[in-house]
Amino acid sequence: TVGCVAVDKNGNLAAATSTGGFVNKMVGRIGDTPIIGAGTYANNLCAVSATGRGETIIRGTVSRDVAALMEYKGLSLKEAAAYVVECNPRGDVGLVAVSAKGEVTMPFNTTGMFRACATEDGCSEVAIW
Amino acid sequence: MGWAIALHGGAGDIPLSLPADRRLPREAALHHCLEIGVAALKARRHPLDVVELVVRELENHPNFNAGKGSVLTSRGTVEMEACIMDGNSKKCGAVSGLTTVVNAISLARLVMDNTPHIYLGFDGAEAFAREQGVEIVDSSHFITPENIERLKQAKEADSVQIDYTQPIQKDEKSESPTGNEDSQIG
Repeated sequence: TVGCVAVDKNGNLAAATSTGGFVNKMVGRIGDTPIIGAGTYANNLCAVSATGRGETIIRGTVSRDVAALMEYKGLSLKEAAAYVVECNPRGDVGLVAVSAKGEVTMPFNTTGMFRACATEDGCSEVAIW
Repeated sequence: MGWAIALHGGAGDIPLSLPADRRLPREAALHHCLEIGVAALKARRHPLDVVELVVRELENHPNFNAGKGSVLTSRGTVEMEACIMDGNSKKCGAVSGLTTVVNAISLARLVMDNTPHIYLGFDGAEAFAREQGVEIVDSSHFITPENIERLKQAKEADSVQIDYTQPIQKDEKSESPTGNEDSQIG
């Protein structure tokens, strides 16, 4: 799975995810990637792209949950994303997300996640574990 | 508040012992894609265009599980899927079951922009791709020797693997593979 989330200086947000799924998956199997609110979601507060075990991410409506915690509980992007990853089965979920304020977070509960981020104030990171 | 971008190339049981010849090309690709996204944001491109641009680059990189380098189904075929969503309008587009479209993410964008629907799948999505004139190739374009090997191993282990379970190198095969549930879900 690959994904990208972005916010411009006016607070416009977008999310995109693409994948081949599981090795040896059944023909016709749909994963979390194309399911709005599971592997991919964006509203006016944040944009989220998830990766990991698709069936877990669908059951957990992972990307919508991040947005909902921000929308209904007023959590920050980092708090919301960390909580959602924490609440899902270990080893199954990772995500990248940005907020309308220009925050970035990339939590995961797997061994690793290929990831990269950059912000206008000069922060930048490329990491795996 | 300023611009920001984040991208991923998949998560899973990525072993800390990942050899450099597997790690370095992926890290270089992440740097490359990040630079493309940052340049587009600095050029004041809309975030929708930015995320589509970056995911297209990642799809075209054979080391990531999307587009070229997509993993194989139990029948040894490729079925790709993608989704894109705009925050302000909540407009979105999604496609599944693609076998010939080079960039699934761009077809998802066209579903969002050019149809009253959100999601097209399988034959309908393939027909829409031809109608929209997006780049299509023979399915063999997406299949890499590494993923043929991974499918073989998954079948032998009678399991499925998420991104980044590494094919067991032939020389390692002499040892009885310690594959257990964890190593298989990686």
